[in-house]
Amino acid sequence: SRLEESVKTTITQNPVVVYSKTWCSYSFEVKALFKRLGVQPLVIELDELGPQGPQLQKVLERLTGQHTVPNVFIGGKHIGGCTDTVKLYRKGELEPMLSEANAK
Amino acid sequence: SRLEESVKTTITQNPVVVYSKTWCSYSFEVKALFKRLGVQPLVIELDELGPQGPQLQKVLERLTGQHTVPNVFIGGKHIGGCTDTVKLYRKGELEPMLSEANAK
Ligand SMILES: N[C@@H](CCC(=O)N[C@@H](CS)C(=O)NCC(=O)O)C(=O)O
Ligand SMILES: N[C@@H](CCC(=O)N[C@@H](CS)C(=O)NCC(=O)O)C(=O)O
Ligand code: FES
Repeated sequence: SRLEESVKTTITQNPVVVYSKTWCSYSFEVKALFKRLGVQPLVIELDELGPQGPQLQKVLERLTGQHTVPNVFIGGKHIGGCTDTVKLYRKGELEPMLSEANAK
Repeated sequence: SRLEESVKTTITQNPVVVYSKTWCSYSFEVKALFKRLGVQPLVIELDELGPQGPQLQKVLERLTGQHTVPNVFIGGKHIGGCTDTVKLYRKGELEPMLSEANAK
């Protein structure tokens, strides 16, 4: 679908993309982690898009199997949610990924 | 109001009360902490009450100044959210409170 193509374009054209909800603390936490690492992700707040929000969430679920927020992509690759991203950081694997994706 | 009275009764008659939302990870985390401590809080899922959910949230905001979830009470006392409860736990202050409120 057109929406699916636009999501694919968004995640391949931006080093780091976070699909988020403004009032969700897990979304806030992952955005704060990137900020601390000096990374400016593209943040898409699904609750500020009107009817397109739930449609985008369905597309993300089709593409990644994940319907929850936050939904994180680095270098076009699906990373997962907040706990996944924090785990990679703690293992020292997140920063090399960010460098490789030219995010830092 | 009647709703305000019912909230006051609920928080005084139950040792631990958590106002929550089923899909919220911070609500999940605080419920999981109590479970690990062997405590069975009274959990009220605000997103499962229909129109009463937002009404209850307004009452909680009037009574505690907090409109967010999770909203935690121990022994009739307002504790705060997830980060507040976890902080008390880490400082060793949560478990004495739970014992005093006969929650454990
Ligand atoms: N472990 C996941 C949890 C994600 C999660 O459960 N997100 C919640 C909000 S905090 C959500 O999107 N809930 C909507 C739903 O479950 O339908 C992560 O760390 O991102
Ligand atoms: N620090 C607070 C954060 C609470 C919070 O922001 N909760 C969010 C959901 S995770 C909420 O209720 N958002 C609704 C709103 O902001 O209106 C806690 O630990 O509980
Ligand atoms: S909605 Fe509460 S942590 Fe996401």
